Amino acid sequence: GINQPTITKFFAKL
Amino acid sequence: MLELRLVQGSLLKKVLESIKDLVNDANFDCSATGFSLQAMDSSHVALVSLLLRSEGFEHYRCDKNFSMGMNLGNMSKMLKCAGNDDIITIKGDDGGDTITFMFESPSQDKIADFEMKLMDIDSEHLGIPEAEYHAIVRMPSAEFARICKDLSSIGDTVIISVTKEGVKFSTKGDIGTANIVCRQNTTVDKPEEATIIEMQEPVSLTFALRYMNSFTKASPLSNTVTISLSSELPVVVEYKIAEMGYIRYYLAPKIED
Repeated sequence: GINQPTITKFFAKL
Repeated sequence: MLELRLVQGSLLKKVLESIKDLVNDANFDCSATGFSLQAMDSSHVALVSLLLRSEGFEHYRCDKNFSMGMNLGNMSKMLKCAGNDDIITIKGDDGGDTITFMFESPSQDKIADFEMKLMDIDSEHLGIPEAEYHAIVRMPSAEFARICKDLSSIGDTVIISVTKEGVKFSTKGDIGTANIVCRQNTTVDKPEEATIIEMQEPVSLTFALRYMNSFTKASPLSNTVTISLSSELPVVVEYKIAEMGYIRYYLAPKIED
C-alpha cells in the first residue's frame, strides 16, 4: 500500500 | 505595537485566498523582518510558510516580536470588504484581543475600519532544514494550476517525475490514466512563460492532488511557480510575492510501504 506520512515526519518541531 | 500600511491592498486579499482553505486558524508573527506565518493544515500533511517583508510596506512599525492568532476564514471575510485598489492598514497590539483593518479608497473618499477578534492558538513551529534539491522546475503558475485541475478529474494522486526529458505529471484513476510532460522551453516571448528545469539527478515522487490544487489558489500572486523536489523529502511549491516575499507550501510525499 501507499502511505501518507505527516509533514512532522520530515520537519522537527522547534 | 504593530502598524503596517500596504498600498497594494489586493496583495493581502490574494494571500488570504491562497491559505484560508488549507489552514483554519494561524498565528501571524510580527517582527522587524516582516509579517509572517507558518501553519500546518488540519491533517498535518502540508505546511504553509508566508513572508511579507517589512520593506515591502509603505509604512511598517513593529516595536517587539509578538504573534496574533487569527481565524483565516474570518480574516478573509473582513478583507473581502476591501476594494481591490484600496490601501490596507493593519493595527494590533502585543497582548491585545483585537486587530484593526483599515481600508482607504485610492481617492481617500471612503475610509472603513473593521475590528476582528483575535484568538489564542497553540501552534508549533517546525524547523525547515536547508536542503539540496534534486530538481527545481520553474513554470507558469497558470500552467501548473491547469495540470493539477485536469489530473484531479482523473485521479487522486500525482506522480511528478523529473528526467532529462522534462517534468512529467502522471495520474491514474477508475476511468483511466493521464500523463502530461512539460519540456524545458526558454524560447518564449516573455520570461514568465518559460519552463526551466534544473536537474541534478532524476527524481520521482507521489503527492495527493487535493493539496496541490489547494496550493494553486496562490496563482494570482505570481505568474510563475517553482517546484523543488528531492527524493523522500517534502516538495516545495513556491510563489514569489513581488517586492515583498513569498508563499511556500511544503507537502509530504506519499510513501510506498
